[in-house]
Amino acid sequence: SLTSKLDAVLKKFKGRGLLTEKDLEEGLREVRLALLEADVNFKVVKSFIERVKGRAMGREVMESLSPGQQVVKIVYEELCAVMGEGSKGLQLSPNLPTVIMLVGLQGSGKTTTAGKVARMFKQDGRKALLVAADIRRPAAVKQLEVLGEGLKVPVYTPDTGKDAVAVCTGGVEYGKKYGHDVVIIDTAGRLHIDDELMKELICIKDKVSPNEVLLVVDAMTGQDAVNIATHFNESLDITGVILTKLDGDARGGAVLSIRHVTGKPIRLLGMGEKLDQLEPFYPDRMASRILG
Amino acid sequence: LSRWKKVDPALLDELEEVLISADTGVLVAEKLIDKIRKDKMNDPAAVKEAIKEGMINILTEHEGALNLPDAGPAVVVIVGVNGTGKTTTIGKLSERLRREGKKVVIAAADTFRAAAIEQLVIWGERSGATVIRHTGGADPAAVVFDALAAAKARGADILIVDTAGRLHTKVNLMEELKKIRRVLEREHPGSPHEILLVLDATAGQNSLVQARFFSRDIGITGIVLTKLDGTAKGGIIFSIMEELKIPVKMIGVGESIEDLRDFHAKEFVEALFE
Ligand SMILES: Nc1nc2c(ncn2[C@@H]2O[C@H](COP(=O)(O)OP(=O)(O)OP(=O)(O)O)[C@@H](O)[C@H]2O)c(=O)[nH]1
Ligand SMILES: Nc1nc2c(ncn2[C@@H]2O[C@H](COP(=O)(O)OP(=O)(O)OP(=O)(O)O)[C@@H](O)[C@H]2O)c(=O)[nH]1
Ligand SMILES: [Mg+2]
Ligand SMILES: [Mg+2]
Repeated sequence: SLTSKLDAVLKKFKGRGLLTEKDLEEGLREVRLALLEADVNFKVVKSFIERVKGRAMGREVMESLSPGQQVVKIVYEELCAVMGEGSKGLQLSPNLPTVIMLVGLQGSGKTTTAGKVARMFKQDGRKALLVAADIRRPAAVKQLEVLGEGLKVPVYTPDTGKDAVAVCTGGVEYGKKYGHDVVIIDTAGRLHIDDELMKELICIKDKVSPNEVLLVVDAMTGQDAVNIATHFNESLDITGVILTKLDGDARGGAVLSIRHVTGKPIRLLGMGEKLDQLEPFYPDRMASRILG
Repeated sequence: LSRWKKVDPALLDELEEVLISADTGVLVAEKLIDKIRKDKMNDPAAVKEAIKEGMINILTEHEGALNLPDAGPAVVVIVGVNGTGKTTTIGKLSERLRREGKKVVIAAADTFRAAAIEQLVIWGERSGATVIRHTGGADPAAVVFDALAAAKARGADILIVDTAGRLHTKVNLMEELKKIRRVLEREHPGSPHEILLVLDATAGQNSLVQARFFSRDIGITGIVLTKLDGTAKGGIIFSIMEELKIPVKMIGVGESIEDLRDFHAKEFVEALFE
């Protein structure tokens, strides 16, 4: 564990009196390794370690009988602080329908998450509508239709020849017309560096004024999380992040990177392939997971 | 890097960061940089070239193209965690084989995920391959059994098996893969000839864990690294190569049918530094 690694490193210095700054830096190298191994972006790690060091230079650590334990406590507290508020999920806006737009890279889990979000609102007695705006991926519309069928949630699908923007505006109008409480838009996966496709998202946002633009991110995302989050946030001013596939053993350091560069809240966690596997976000649990 | 006039610790630190930001992980980055430190080089340009050479050496240690023998049919099984690009890669591979004059049969053995079969059927149509399928919820091993029989009956050159995405931590799902492998071994001795693990270049250190588990549980003969058209560099393959000796055989560079390329170590290393 990180605590035992840190204790081992810092113990060899304790013998000769107070810990020095140099000793502490040796211990912080272990923290750096742990965070990098957890996929936290190296720039984010640098600035995070600086903050930890600033706090760790105090007497609580330097004169402690178990400095390793003290450092881990500070790391954990700082991680929790960066994680932000815990979140139980998504709320309806006062003006109905609430429009929620899901965006993100290819394969991150948007379509599945759209189904999960629809189920969550339905469980709450709300009338949900799914909008199948991915007209690119083979059988993407069918995939959302199958999910909607299983939930008994209607799915607004494209007329042939319509583009993604038209599907979204049509879907929201349909939702308004038939009194839906929430309209959930599933968009096609795309690269943050694909200007044309990013423009498409900006256009959709412009036309339907969503209450939520949620970035769906795979928990196993590596160093690239910074690029992805920055581009999507700068283009769309996202309102939050949904992290998926946390039922695996990925440490999820991407979350720290995303929080660091966007400051946007983590709203929900995908914990499996079934539509009931959507959970609230607990910052302290995420911090423990990243620390390993 | 061109602003460095001499080799000093700051330059080496910067190079280490380039590697880490490419998802090589700290161990690989330090190993490559330490070798430079030991060799006491003093020309910055030479340093970069030496690192590239060290990286190419790791990758070429265990190289290999796709092994598709004349085995009536040769069998390729595609596996990996959820969303990495397995089904799309099969569409691309099937089209490449068609252009090589090969007859391809595809087994739609993802009987779990919504519209997985429909997605694969479209790729089959696009690449002129026959897709063998059952209804949703069927036993994947049964689909594989039937697809193998159909491939033999039709004189197909290649059978490609699409499997459902699965996290390596789910024991029952890994058992399902083992069963598929056993069916192939029993019904067509010598097969499967390739078990390809599809990894997403955007993933970080977990790709190494995935490779370890899949390798241990069903054996992996090669890797396909997808989504290299993004900004992620896929540097995790150095660790995978060193620890598991599994060659990267192909890379995915986009969502279109022709976006599949053979893996070339030198090109990969050059792209990492771009
Ligand atoms: N284990 C696990 N799998 C998930 C989770 N969320 C989604 N998946 C799976 O991940 C894969 C990709 O999910 P999709 O919903 O198709 O992803 P997507 O973002 O819509 O993909 P594109 O539309 O191609 O960009 C599927 O196999 C899903 O079942 C999760 O929380 N846990
Ligand atoms: N940019 C890019 N996208 C890719 C590449 N390969 C696949 N994709 C996209 O990634 C998404 C997921 O691809 P799939 O083929 O459905 O992945 P999968 O592994 O079969 O997914 P599951 O069966 O749900 O586990 C789709 O949107 C694909 O178009 C690639 O090389 N580059
Ligand atoms: Mg989708
Ligand atoms: Mg698939």
